[in-house]
Amino acid sequence: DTRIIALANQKGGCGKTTTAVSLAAGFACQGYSASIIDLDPQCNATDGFGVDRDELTRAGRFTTADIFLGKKPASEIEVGFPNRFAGELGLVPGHRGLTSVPHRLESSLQAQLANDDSSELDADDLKNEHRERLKHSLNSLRGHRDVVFIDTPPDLGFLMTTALIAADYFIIPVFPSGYDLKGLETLMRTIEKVQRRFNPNLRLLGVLLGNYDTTAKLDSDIHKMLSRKFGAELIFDVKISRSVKHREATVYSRTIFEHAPEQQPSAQFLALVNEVQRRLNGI
Amino acid sequence: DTRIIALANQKGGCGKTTTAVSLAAGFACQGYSASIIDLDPQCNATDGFGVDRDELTRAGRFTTADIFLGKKPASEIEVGFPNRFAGELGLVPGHRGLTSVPHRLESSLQAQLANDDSSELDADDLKNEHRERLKHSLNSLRGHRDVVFIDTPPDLGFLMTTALIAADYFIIPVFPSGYDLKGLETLMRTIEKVQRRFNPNLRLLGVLLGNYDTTAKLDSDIHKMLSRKFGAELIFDVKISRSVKHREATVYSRTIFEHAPEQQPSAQFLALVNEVQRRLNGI
Ligand SMILES: Nc1ncnc2c1ncn2[C@@H]1O[C@H](COP(=O)(O)OP(=O)(O)OP(=O)(O)O)[C@@H](O)[C@H]1O
Ligand SMILES: Nc1ncnc2c1ncn2[C@@H]1O[C@H](COP(=O)(O)OP(=O)(O)OP(=O)(O)O)[C@@H](O)[C@H]1O
Ligand SMILES: [Mg+2]
Ligand SMILES: [Mg+2]
Repeated sequence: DTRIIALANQKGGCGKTTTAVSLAAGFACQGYSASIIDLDPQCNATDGFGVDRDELTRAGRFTTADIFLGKKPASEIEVGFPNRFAGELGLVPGHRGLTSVPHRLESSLQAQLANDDSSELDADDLKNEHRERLKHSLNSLRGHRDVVFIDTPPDLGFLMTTALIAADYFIIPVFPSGYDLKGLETLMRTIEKVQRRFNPNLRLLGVLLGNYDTTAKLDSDIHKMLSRKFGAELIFDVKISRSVKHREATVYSRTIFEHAPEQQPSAQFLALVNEVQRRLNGI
Repeated sequence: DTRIIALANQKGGCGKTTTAVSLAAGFACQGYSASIIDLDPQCNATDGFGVDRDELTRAGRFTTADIFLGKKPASEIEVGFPNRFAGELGLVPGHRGLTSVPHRLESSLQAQLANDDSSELDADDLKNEHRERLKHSLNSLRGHRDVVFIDTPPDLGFLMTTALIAADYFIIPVFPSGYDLKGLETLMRTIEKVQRRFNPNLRLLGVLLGNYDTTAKLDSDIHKMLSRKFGAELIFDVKISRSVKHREATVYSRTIFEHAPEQQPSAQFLALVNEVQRRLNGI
């Protein structure tokens, strides 16, 4: 049974990409079959695996933008990494043009409304069909992958909404700081709307503390605040400690398991893979 | 002579808000008259000064959303902080509804086109008028403030474009990591478009390295890479070191000068205030 997990937090720089890339690669290292979907126009998850985006374009490969503009199934656009991991890993690469996807869908909607003798009410139906395009595309991975992770951009717009509609679960990555905490109310309100209108089965898998400094009192205080707010059982036991190795890995476009094998940063993410599995099976 | 400085970098979590808040407050601490404009729907800059957004709404106060939707001059919307700093500080507060500003302007444009016997070409003029609304609003501060800082959301959409159109200078805040470096090409391409079409006088004031770890080789390597890429004279001499004090300040909604007076984190930002001034006067 395939589980689809979205990273959700509009705060910029809270570990969405690092978590999506490291969990997808972590599952693949453990022999599972995993996918990662890059829905961020910055394309950091695509870069994180060392994929040359200009090369992809030259080769006429499709990207996540084509899921929305061309209704492409994800299984047809995945890029594989043969023999890189014990298991399998597929990447659906991102594209800078994702930024204009909402506008382009909106104008195609306007054009459709102008052409037919359709009404204002049809606009709602067309809009909802656009919002479900990622979900339909990812259905092509169900039954072929154990897990699928969706990396999202730092805002609560169309792309985040489509990820939450397509997902079975979501993870909230947080770096310990006041700005990160303040955005959580707004995030949960958006999620409740998606659950009510589109995806009643969407569930919180857990809140993940990253960039964590075990020596700072602030970090343990924030950990306590989050446990009180969400309930201790919804905070991942594993915390990802601050380590320069994560930043180094992004410069060399390698996963943490390739850049710092046998060291604490990769050991923590392997422990997190186990905890994610326990939560998926236990729920 | 008032100088308007935008923070520009679509990478999430690279220090835009910390820099905007700390520089605006730093100038005010030095006895100058400064403003800060919160153009991010997350409203972190507004929170950073301890302003209660719900209170503002109850009091019927305007926000940056009204600059676009109601053409309000910034001087009429500013919130003051009497006797908090040696000089003066005004905040134009943000609003969560900023996210929908581009959509709302787009539909008002569609409605206007439908009403008049206007043509497709008029759409361009209307769109450009929307893009210049922030610039016109901030003109009301010229002559009354020494310096104005614009905090921006982590994307290259409408709000960032309007900030770059309104600004005289921009600062690129960067945290030392691969993901931050990869986005700089795209950022500079967007800036060149704004310079060509809307604001030929827009100039880079400098690239600021933040969250800097003096003990990590990666951080000094990235500093070297940036100096090669932009030229050493466009990299701020002052680097803002990593310090938990910055994160603590966000939890207590205090500026770094109030949270950690006489300590390194505030001393570094005061040094940066001096360097910004030298660059403004020297250029
Ligand atoms: N020098 C520093 N040392 C430690 N933490 C820092 C430093 N500068 C900023 N931070 C913290 O890093 C996080 C990101 O900074 P900030 O929120 O200012 O970035 P941003 O670019 O405004 O983010 P966004 O993209 O969400 O708008 C914040 O939690 C902030 O407190
Ligand atoms: N545990 C960690 N220790 C040190 N640095 C980390 C850690 N986790 C992530 N980072 C670094 O923090 C920065 C922000 O992380 P990341 O880019 O994954 O966040 P994000 O939420 O995806 O950002 P965006 O909002 O731009 O999409 C990156 O430079 C990353 O390398
Ligand atoms: Mg990211
Ligand atoms: Mg910010």
